[in-house]
Amino acid sequence: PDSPLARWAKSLHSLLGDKEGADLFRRFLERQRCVDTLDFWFACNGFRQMDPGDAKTLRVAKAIYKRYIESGGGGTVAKQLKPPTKSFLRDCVKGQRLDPSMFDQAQAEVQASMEDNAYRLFLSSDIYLEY
Amino acid sequence: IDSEDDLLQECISSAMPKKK
Repeated sequence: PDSPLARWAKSLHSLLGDKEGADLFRRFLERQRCVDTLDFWFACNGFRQMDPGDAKTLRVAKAIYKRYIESGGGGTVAKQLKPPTKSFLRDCVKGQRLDPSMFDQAQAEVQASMEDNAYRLFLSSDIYLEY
Repeated sequence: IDSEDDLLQECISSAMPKKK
């Protein structure tokens, strides 16, 4: 009953909290060409733990923004975000107003989309069923 | 000085679950 597969099927959080589960989900997303959404999700968690007073934190915020949100063409993350969420983050980064929770809303939107789409597909995918 | 990609990768890795 407490097999890894049963745990991973409980919730996206239980899947992503487990190294093997997260690795398997990554392989699935690589096939679907949307691994960016997973990297962004982890980047948001990593950012939340950074010290807002550290100069490195601003560089990381800019890097996340540039890589996943600003990208004009075909960014899978950018497509899943609401316009107000994107403009909020643009203002934070350009105005250098950093807060550990600044990516929370964007992360929640990407997470909801993963739960509705990629996670459900993953639970019925060959990669999961053959594990 | 670390490149932007390195910083981003470091941030992602810091949040990934570790092997038990």
